[in-house]
Parts: sequence; structure tokens; C-alpha cells
Amino acid sequence: VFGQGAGHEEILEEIEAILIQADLGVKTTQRLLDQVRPLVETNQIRDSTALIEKLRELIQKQMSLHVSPLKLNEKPFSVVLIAGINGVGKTTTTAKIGNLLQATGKKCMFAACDTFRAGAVEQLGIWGERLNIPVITGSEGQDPASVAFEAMKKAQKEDIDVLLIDTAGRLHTQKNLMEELGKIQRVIQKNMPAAPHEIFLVLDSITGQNAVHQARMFHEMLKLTGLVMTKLDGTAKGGVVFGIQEELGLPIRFVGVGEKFTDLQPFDPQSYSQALFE
Amino acid sequence: GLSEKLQTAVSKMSGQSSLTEENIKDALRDVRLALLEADVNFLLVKEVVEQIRQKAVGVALEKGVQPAQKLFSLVHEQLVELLGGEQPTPFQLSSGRQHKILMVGLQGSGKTTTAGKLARYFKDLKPTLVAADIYRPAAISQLATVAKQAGADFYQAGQKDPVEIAREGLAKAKESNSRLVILDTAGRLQIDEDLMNELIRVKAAFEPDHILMVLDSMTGQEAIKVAQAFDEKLNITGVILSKADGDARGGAALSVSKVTKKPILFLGIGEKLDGLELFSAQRVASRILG
Ligand SMILES: Nc1nc2c(ncn2[C@@H]2O[C@H](COP(=O)(O)OP(=O)(O)OP(=O)(O)O)[C@@H](O)[C@H]2O)c(=O)[nH]1
Ligand SMILES: Nc1nc2c(ncn2[C@@H]2O[C@H](COP(=O)(O)OP(=O)(O)OP(=O)(O)O)[C@@H](O)[C@H]2O)c(=O)[nH]1
Ligand SMILES: [Mg+2]
Ligand SMILES: [Mg+2]
Repeated sequence: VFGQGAGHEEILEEIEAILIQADLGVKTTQRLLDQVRPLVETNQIRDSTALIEKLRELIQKQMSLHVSPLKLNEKPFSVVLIAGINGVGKTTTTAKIGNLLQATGKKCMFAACDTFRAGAVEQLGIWGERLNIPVITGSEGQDPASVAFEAMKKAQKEDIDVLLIDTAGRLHTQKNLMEELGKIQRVIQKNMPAAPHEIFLVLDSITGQNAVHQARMFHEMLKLTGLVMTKLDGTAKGGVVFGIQEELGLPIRFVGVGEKFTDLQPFDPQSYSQALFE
Repeated sequence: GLSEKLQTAVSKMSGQSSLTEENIKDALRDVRLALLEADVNFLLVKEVVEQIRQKAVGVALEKGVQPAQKLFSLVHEQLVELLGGEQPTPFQLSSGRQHKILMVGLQGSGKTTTAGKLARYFKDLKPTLVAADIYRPAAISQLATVAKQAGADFYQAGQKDPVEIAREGLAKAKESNSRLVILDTAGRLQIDEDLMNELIRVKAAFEPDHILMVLDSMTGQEAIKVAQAFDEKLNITGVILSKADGDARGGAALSVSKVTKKPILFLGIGEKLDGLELFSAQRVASRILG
């Protein structure tokens, strides 16, 4: 039919623009469009609205495959390790998760294992005060692994249900700091072989394709059990996480939607996929 | 990186006497891909590739210069130009008067740390760091420690209105003969009307000579909207890209330069206060191209 060919490419290009601007990345976007191209070319999908709905459904379906229960009922207690690059929201997220678990009746404890950054221990300490959650701290510059070790001992003593370990921000390219993280994990494991039961990488939703590198390196060092996306109350869509999940198969555990300790939600593939196209 | 990719894409150019529409088509696709993978804004990529295409078509290939090399250097030149040019005048502050710097940006971008880096960099001006982030837990304590590490004076007034803190900080700096006052503010979303209005009020009270937006080097497609909003509301005077010591390609630099037309002054290259280097368009362009 006259002009039909041009229509197909235009529809696909319009959607390509949306997905790339949502930070899905070129390759991930290509893969998604390749899946729907046959439908467009055979006119089963005739306009961008229909294509958006098809893709939204595809994305939601795919992300729903990576849902698995959290290990937060372990005995004697569960250990959650929070990691990520600088400034993404680890400390705030630690507080938010503590609040969430406490509301379900779990006795929580924080370990302030960022012994490096100015004001870091104090920052988590204030969250602990606000939430009435005890915070284990070490001395300035103390080996974070030894603070983690002390926290494990304390959690055992105090009959804690969940120990949340906040760590210092570090770039995935800083070899010594990544090894420090590995050491923290090993020290925890030595004390309790199944721990840490949950190892979260916190990602800032505004991050571009570098998030893929972050995820790969942190996963390689720690064997992550989940991702947390923060700052989704901003304008960024966090599209990069879709490709990360495709590649590493990691569940997205929570999303941060603000700076208050209540600003945490479970990840919902439906609203995430919908927001990508808004 | 891109230069290797171009070798393959333009190998069919060999033996030709100039770059043509036809023989650079594949190469331009590679350029587009490289820029998108580097997080350069999607619409800006379209514009940049078109600019390059227009510059490249008809360019004669000098003897001994590979077509791929020629195209790559055209691309590189174009990026350097978009980033403010090869020899931007390095940011300087004269010692003869007082200077006021207002730090602004999104949450976690590196404002507090960068404020300390600037204080250390301009040590000779006897800088004063003023704590106007009244929201983040331990923000004041963080800046106090940073000030100590930078050898700078420090002013805080607890949770007072940031406008008051700015005025009081200026008064303190005046009486201690400090010639550089750096005001650290809370991180905020560019869409947060109340907090953006707070910043507008702080600006009016503080009357800064420099309004520096700190932006994370690994910011994705949204960099352009963020920079535009901060610039429209505040008329920023410059940008500092933080966490440039990672392996992010840093395409946000291009987006920010293009949309604000304000200079990128420094790159943050580490967590310690000596982790600050003058912006180099050449180096950032090379990195974007990968
Ligand atoms: N708007 C918004 N801001 C957030 C969110 N999560 C964290 N923040 C803010 O981001 C900034 C950084 O948060 P932190 O918790 O200190 O980040 P961090 O990863 O612990 O930082 P480092 O320890 O320095 O690496 C703070 O201003 C937080 O209030 C979120 O979901 N939304
Ligand atoms: N590697 C690296 N880390 C940096 C750089 N600049 C800042 N950081 C780190 O990034 C994190 C956030 O820095 P802050 O100075 O607290 O950021 P901020 O913008 O003041 O954060 P808010 O006040 O919460 O908005 C900290 O862990 C810093 O040490 C940099 O250039 N390189
Ligand atoms: Mg922290
Ligand atoms: Mg700050």
C-alpha cells in the first residue's frame, strides 16, 4: 500500500527515541525493537500507541520473571549488605529498609561501615536515633571489615532479627576499594557461612550506561542478590536497569522515591514499564 | 574505541580522494552509536552527527592521511568546539577582592566535597565554607570536617533559614577578612518548586559572583533537562563534573555545555580534597569518543 513502508520505520524510530532517552541504551533498545519489528511490518501493530502498549507489556513481563523472595527471616539473624558508588543513596536506603522491616516487627540493627567519609558515621547515627534502631560504629578510619565483625557479634548478643550493613561509596574502578568490599563480605561469611543473605547494589536512577559497568563489577566482587534504584522521584526513568537485569538476572528489590525514611517502595514492573513511556 | 571502529567502517573509503556522503554513511552510524553509548543526549547526538556530516562531505583526503583518521579528527574537533574550545581560560579568582561561590546541584552529586576542594584550591584567599544544607542528616558536621581538612574557616547556624545563614556567613567572612565565601546548599531535584525557589531566595541574599552546578559525570540522558532547569532558574556561571575518576564516558559534559553555554570549569577526580583538576575539552572529548 502506498506510503506504508515509511510509516513502519517512523513508528519504530519514534519509540527508539523514547527508549534511548529513558536510558535503556542503544543495544537494549535495538533488541526490544527487533522483537516487535515483525509485528509492525506485518501491520499487526499500526500506530505508536499500540506499539508502546506492546513494548510496555513485553518489558513488564520480562521484569516480572526476576522476582524472588527476600531472605529476611534467617536464624539467628539475617544480614543485609548495602553497596554502591558514591552518593547514590546507600545510607538513606539503609535507613529506609530498616524502617520498613521494623514496621513488620523485626528487630533491626545498623552497622556504620563507612569509616572513611566525613560525617558518614554521624549521618547513619542520626537515622538510627530517628528510627530507634541501634547503630554499631567503630573508630575513625577503622577497618570496615572489623566494624562489620563487631556488629555481627553485637547482633548475636542483642537478639537482632536483621543486621543492615552500610558501606562507604566507592567507584567500581577502584581495585583496592572493591577488594575492601570483598573482605567485608568474607569476614561476615567467616562469622556466619550463609551471610550476607542479601547483598544489594544501590543505583542512582539518573545514571547512564555506566550503571552497567557498576553492576558487572560489583556483581563480580560480591555476587549481588538484588538492586535498589534510588531517586525515582526525579525525572529520570532508570531505563538502564532493564538491560542490567537482562544481563545479570538480578531482582530489583526496592525503589527510593524521596529523602524521608518512608520514601521506599517495592519494585513494581507495571509502574516501571509504564513510566518509561511517560 | 571509535577510532578503531571507524577503521573498519571507512576501509571502503581507501583510494578515494575525498570524504563523500556515500563513503561516510557507515562511519557516521558508528559515530552516532559511540555518542549514545557515551550518554550524550539523544537529540543532541542527531544535531552533532549532522554537523559532522556537513563538515566532512567534500573534505579532501591529503596524501598519507587515512580517511578514518580524517573523519575521527573532524569528530574530535567538533566535540572540542562544543565543549567550549581547546584553550578555555582556566578559572581564576583575583586576590584583590572578595568572591562568593554558590554550590548547587542534585542530591549526592558532590557539592559538599567539591566545596572543600575549591576551598583548598583557592587557599590563598582565606576561604570560608558556609553550611546552608539544613536538611540532610549530619550535613553541617560533614562540611565542618571538610573545612578543617581544607584549612578553611567554617560558618554554620544550625537549621536557620538558608537565606539567614548566607547573610550571617557573609558577615563572618567580612570580619575575618576572608576573600572567598563558598556556600554549600542541599541537594535538590530540579523539579522541586519549593526547593528551587529557596535557592532563588538564597541567591538574592547571597549575591554570588559564581554559581557552580555540580553534576555527576555518569549522569545519563536526563543531564540536559537538569542543567537546563538549574540554568533557567539561577543563571549558573559554570559547571563542575564530579566523579570523573571513574570510567564513565561523560557524555553529560556535551549535553550540559550545549544547553547552558556555560563553561565546565573543573573535573572532580577523587574523594580527597586534592581531587580537582582544570577542565580540558581535549581530554573530555577523547573520553566521550571512547
Ligand atoms: N530525591 C531523592 N533523594 C535521595 C534518595 N535517596 C537518597 N537521596 C539523597 O541523596 C543524597 C545522598 O544520599 P546518601 O544516602 O548519603 O548516599 P550514599 O550512597 O550513602 O553516599 P556516600 O556514602 O557518600 O557514597 C542525600 O541528599 C539523600 O537525601 C531518593 O530516593 N530520592
Ligand atoms: N570518586 C569520587 N567521589 C566523589 C567525588 N566528588 C564527590 N565524591 C563522593 O561522592 C559522595 C557524595 O558527595 P557529597 O559531597 O556528599 O555530595 P553532595 O552533593 O553534597 O550530596 P547532598 O548534599 O546529599 O546533595 C561522597 O562519597 C563523596 O566522597 C569525585 O570527584 N570522585
Ligand atoms: Mg553513605
Ligand atoms: Mg552535601
